[in-house]
Amino acid sequence: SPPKEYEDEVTFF
Amino acid sequence: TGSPVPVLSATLVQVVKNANTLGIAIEGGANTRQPLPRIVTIQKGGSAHNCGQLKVGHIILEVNGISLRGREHKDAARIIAEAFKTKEKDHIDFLVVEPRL
Repeated sequence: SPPKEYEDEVTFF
Repeated sequence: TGSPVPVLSATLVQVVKNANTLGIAIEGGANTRQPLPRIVTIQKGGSAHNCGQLKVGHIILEVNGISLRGREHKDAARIIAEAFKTKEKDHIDFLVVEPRL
């Protein structure tokens, strides 16, 4: 799994 | 007015809605490490890719003249989604800036 600092919210359109 | 952000090369990019999807992903928003939404993915075949001017890493300042400053992720995402969905315009105007290294 990615490091925690990269677990920000991401939205796809 | 919010905190000063060095904007040295803001570019207005017009994305024509010529595909079924916009084809981008964004991260960030107010109260995160990335206070303005940043493009993290551009999918081939989407409207953004077809336009050829948006790039991964671009930071989105405005969408159709609406500032994203101070908006949390979900609010910024809603504005982008509505800009793509509305039939009033056949394109979306993105004001973007490349982050300074």
